[in-house]
Amino acid sequence: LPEGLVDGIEVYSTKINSKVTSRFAHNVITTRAVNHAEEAKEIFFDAELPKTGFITNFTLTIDGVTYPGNIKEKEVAKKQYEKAVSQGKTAGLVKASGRKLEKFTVSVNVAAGSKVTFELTYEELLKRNKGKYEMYLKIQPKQLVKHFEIDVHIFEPQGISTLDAEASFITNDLLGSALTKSFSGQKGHVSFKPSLDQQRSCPTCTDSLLNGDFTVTYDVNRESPGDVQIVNGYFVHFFAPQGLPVVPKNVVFVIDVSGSMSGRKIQQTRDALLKILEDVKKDDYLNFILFSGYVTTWKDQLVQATPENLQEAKTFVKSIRDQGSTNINDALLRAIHMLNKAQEEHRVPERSTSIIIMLTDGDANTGESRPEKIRENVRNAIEGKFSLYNLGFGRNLDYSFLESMALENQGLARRIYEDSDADLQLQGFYEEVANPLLTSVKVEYPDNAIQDLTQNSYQHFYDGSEIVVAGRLVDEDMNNFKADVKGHGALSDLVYTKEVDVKEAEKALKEQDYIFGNFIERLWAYLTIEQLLEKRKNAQSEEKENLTAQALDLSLKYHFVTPLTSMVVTKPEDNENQMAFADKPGEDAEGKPSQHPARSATPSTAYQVRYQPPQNPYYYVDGD
Amino acid sequence: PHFIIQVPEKDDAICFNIDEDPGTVLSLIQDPVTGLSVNGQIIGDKRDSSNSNTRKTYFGKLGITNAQMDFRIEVTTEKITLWNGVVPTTLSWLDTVTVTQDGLSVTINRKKNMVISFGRGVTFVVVLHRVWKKHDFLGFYVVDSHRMSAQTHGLLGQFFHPFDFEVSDVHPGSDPTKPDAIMVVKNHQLTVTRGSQKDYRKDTSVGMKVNCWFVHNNGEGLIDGVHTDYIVSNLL
Repeated sequence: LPEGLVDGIEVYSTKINSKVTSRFAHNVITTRAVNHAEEAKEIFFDAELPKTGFITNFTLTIDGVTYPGNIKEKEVAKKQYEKAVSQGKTAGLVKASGRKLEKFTVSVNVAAGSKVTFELTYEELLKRNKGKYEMYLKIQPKQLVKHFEIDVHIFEPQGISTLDAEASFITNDLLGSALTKSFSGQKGHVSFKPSLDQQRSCPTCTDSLLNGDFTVTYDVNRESPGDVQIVNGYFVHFFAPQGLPVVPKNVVFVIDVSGSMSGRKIQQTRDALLKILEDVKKDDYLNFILFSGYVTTWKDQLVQATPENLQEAKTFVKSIRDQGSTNINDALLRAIHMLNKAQEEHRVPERSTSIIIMLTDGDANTGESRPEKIRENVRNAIEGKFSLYNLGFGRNLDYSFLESMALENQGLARRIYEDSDADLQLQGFYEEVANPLLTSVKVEYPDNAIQDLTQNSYQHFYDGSEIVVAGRLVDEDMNNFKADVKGHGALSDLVYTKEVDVKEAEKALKEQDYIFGNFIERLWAYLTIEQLLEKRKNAQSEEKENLTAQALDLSLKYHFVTPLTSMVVTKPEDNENQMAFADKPGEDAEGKPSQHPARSATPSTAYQVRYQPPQNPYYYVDGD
Repeated sequence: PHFIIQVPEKDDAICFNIDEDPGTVLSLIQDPVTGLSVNGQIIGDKRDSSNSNTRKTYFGKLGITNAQMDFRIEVTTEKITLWNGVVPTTLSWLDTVTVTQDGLSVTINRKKNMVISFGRGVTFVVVLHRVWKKHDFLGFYVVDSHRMSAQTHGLLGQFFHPFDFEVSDVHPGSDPTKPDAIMVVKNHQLTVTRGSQKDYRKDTSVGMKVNCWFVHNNGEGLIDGVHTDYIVSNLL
């Protein structure tokens, strides 16, 4: 079809504009469309954004009139929301889309000859993983777009060391010529601007070739292990030392071999463990604990990863078979006892770190099966001495239980998606935690200089990652302060001291106007909210209320759609019956619906099927 | 590089230069009892002069080894690498960092100096002299050596033991501002010149003037043997 006209609707412009400053990304997705038909038509807007992003705005402009978004406390917004939902008049949704993304969908009825502009803004802090920051965009326009552009500007005060951009759908030189990437000093730029002809899947086709992942990766110069940046009284401290040797690990793999793991899952687990064994370093100690209804161990105690032991371990792994039910409690307690004993009896190096990596695909149903009790037992046994990482394989499990248990034991949980690459996901997770360079890391500032500090102590600093601490200066006129980062290395204890000249640091960021002014304050708010929400997962009663209140206040103040807030876009003359909604699902939403009946009432699942396009728009963007 | 030997008993100092080709490694300290050794590698200055009389040389790399602890440090003007056994830890002069482990402490003070202590009783300071890119050089100071053995040797190490010298017959030299004199040291009679060198420990840019008696000809007569006896093959 000429100029990408589909059913009378022309999407004539789609632009993704990203500005990244000091790892903080501010993204604006703008789509412009016009209804060329002789009758009112429904126009859809789809955008996929990272789960780690917070929507900060969504506006709709019809024939030049803009309807801005308003952030409201979720409960307040919900009243409007429920009323509209009850009448089946929802139109906007955000739902989980794959592993990394959430899909925002909205549609509006547009009169004949009218134009509409959708603008979605979201922000996220890019986290460093395996030596790179990654910005991930999903591209899938429904039709050819006359002006299609992705424009990414990066500004990093430390200087950019590498920058790359890749698109899974770039398969030929023609489309490759639409992509340009460049960096110099502190600035980087990526532009992807395919013409209409370049977008066609074949010279005479009307469907688009653009369908897939668009990924920008970069890293910064690290002449110094730490960098402190200050703007308008807020500071952020990035810490990622290089050149340190890896701290030896004592790792116990606790593997679910219950009946539900049968078939591809157990095969993928075996494959992943065999690959992981190839990466285990000779100074590491390891053991395997398998659990079904019973708990069995490979060795009675941890053994060093000598070539002979690794060979024996591989033979053991190949012999793993599925059987029986699921006894998580006893398996974990056995692993904890094993690590404690190894340390008490000095069987493992004094300067080493102990971790448990548990993989399960289901809920406990043998032995102690009450999640709360298992958590209590594990917490009391570990006593904060080492980290527990929980990997939830597939969907048929209580992920929030695994996550809570990991978080309260200095670890983290990760979902392993049941897919052809599950073995690579497992291996990838191991790689992330395989190379601790420092343990018990604490970032310290003078009490009288800093306030509202984000998390400043970490069990591990992993090679290729980065510790980020943000806060507020007590006195904006102070001249300097000192930041100490203390940690235990493989061979020695290290204290990195950073003298921060406040005026110099502010001056160095004069160029920040290049991107946007208050990004460090927003970065601080983003990080604070993210950490409050995480803490909230394990908090009880009053503490939980306090954490919720703090996170809510910040979400409202900084206009973030978080799990506590909703964004409503209202056309002033409309009544409340005419509205559309979007929802931000959390990890919980990916669990088993049958075990979480409340979820079946969430708008993202209940009302999408009953969607009726409203005559006039009323929009609502929500976080789970 | 120039050497300053302070002699507290005399409240005076002796200086000498060692002129060798860039790349040469000199033994500065060698203690067979504690296992500590310090070697320095020479670099030339920015001017590419083939005339050894005008060419200035400095230390561009230092290697510090503690054989008993199986510990080594290589300090260059770019970076600092610590080895514990075969495992390296790399740090930068842009860091301010303290590394501590049993019996050892290494502190790098961003762009200025680093302090290396082996327990109580042995402390060295390395100063980074920032000249211009790719032509920085290093200074090495011994601030405490009292735990080192009497068998310590090397261009600096030989002076850790008490020694005596006498200066007499101070008379005008070729430079009217720098009188010559006769020095008797280690059973040698030498002609020395009053001059000054700088101690950069406290102020790495300006330094502190130290008056000393300068011994000519690569410290000949002052040092045990001749300076080429101190040339070693490896930094570490």
